Amino acid sequence: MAAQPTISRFFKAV
Amino acid sequence: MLEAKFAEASLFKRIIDGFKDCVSLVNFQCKEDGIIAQAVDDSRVLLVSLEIGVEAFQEYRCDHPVTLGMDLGSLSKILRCGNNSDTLTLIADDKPDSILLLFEDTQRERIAEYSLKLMDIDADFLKIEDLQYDTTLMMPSTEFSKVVKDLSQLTDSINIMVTKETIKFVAEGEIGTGSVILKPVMDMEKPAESIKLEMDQPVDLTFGAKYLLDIVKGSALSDRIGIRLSSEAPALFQFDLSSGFLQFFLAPKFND
Repeated sequence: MAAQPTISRFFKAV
Repeated sequence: MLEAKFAEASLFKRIIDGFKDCVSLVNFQCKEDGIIAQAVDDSRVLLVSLEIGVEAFQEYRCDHPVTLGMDLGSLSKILRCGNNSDTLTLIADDKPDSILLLFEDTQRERIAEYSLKLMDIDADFLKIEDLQYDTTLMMPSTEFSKVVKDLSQLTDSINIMVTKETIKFVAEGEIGTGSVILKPVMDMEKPAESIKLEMDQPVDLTFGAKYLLDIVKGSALSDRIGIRLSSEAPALFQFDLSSGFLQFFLAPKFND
């Protein structure tokens, strides 16, 4: 099964 | 005061149509050097980043930075009221409650004016840093759109594999399997038909078909799509405007 990470794992809020 | 005039309303329509189905509430940040917007879809998997540079407008003026929070569904209803060849001017004051959209058909002396109520949208602004990519592809957006739409019929995940000379898209579903192989090609007579590939490292990535189907809706903006892939970072899918771009960042699926 492939897991779908969210985008917030890669980009941080400023 | 913001006054941003598009020579053709169709450009703004195509921009909004390019991402209105994956995000609904968007803050448009208007500054002296153009308009930017950023939004993440409800499942927080797809990040949309829009930049419309001053050169994309026929006339542009923004005295003070202003943020316009809009519901794209509502904006889209108003955009449908204008004709594609009308000019479209977006007008807002420095502390606006609403934005004015002015459609003008100069040949027929027809002027249509709509106002859209603005919203306070509480959304994070994400810092998009320059990422390192293993592979960069440039191809016709219609070709990419067809591959995604065809393979999505079979499965909810599409695998993209790139080696030195080959780009392979694979779908494995319950009803069967499908694959499309493309090779880099330079079309001198029709440069827009060319497929360019720059590969530092081979990649083998899997993406949710649902999100790729959202991304290809940007195809009306440009006849080319730029795709940058990395094993370590979200993929970047980019449609260029005459000045600016519409970007989609999509995190690949990982095997548990």
